[in-house]
Amino acid sequence: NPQFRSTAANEGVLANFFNSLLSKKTGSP
Amino acid sequence: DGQQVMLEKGHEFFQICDTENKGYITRMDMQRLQRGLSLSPQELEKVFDSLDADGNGFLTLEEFTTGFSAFVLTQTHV
Repeated sequence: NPQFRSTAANEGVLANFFNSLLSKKTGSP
Repeated sequence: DGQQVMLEKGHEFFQICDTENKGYITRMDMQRLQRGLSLSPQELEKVFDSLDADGNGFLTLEEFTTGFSAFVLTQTHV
């Protein structure tokens, strides 16, 4: 059952989102 | 253990979004992130819709980490 509604269009946005969170955490203070 | 690290990271990010410690994330919480992240309101809407698997308007930790795991998998399976 595909719980996670991932589409090609949304994948890029999600990647962008999580990458931003990652850089927010690890980026310079 | 990779699975454990993923859950911990997912939880960490969940808490960044859930600033009031409600245990869930709303669209409004998501839009508040706009200041800290380089995403437009439209993009944050898309992120929310993608992660909110049951479409009830509340993002739970489980939904959030599921989405995060999927993201990590797409990054490592290239």
